[in-house]
Amino acid sequence: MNVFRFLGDLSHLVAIVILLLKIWKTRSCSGISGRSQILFAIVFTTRYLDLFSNFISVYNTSMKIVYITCSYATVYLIYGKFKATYDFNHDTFRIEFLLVPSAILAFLVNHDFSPLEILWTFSIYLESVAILPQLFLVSKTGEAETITSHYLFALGSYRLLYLLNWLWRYFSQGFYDLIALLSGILQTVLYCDFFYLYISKVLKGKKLSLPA
Amino acid sequence: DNLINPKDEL
Repeated sequence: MNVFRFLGDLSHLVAIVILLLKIWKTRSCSGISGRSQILFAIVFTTRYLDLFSNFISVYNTSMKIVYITCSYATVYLIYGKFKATYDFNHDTFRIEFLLVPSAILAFLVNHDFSPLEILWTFSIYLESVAILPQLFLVSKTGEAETITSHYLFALGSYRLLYLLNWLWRYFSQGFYDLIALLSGILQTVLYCDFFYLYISKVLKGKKLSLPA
Repeated sequence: DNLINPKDEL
């Protein structure tokens, strides 16, 4: 494992924990898209079905379990415990517009036409666009709490670091996977606008608000 | 064949 891969995993973990803590400490999930969180729970579930059939390392297995557990806990906090604070009115992105094309594409473009492989491919495609309901919510309300911005920055950085990891693996091991690579590029591109706002505003101590 | 899935990744 190279440093980019490790930092990517760490960044992903930090994002997930920031979100859980934010909801738990403020007793509120306002400004958070429950729909994006449902998509992430689906992503982890369909990607990590090999959890018990394909052992790689203790690190790998524990991270998978942590990611899955945290994503379900987040969905529970939003739709269960702190439901009263959930922003139903603004979180209106139609997730079937992401789920259906990802599923169709996974059937058409994959490495192997087998159930586990199609589900893995589906999770890669879905993850690349799963943040859209959250970005849509931020654009609809025109602002994001600073802690939500940190969450989005850590989550966006994770795939960017994975891209560097894949670049590294390509040159050192001749390893590449076009499905993961192209999806990873799309996923990172979707955050570009946000990265710009984060660096130009949030890091200078201002709240992230969109120009009217 | 180097076109393997990065299944060792997360």
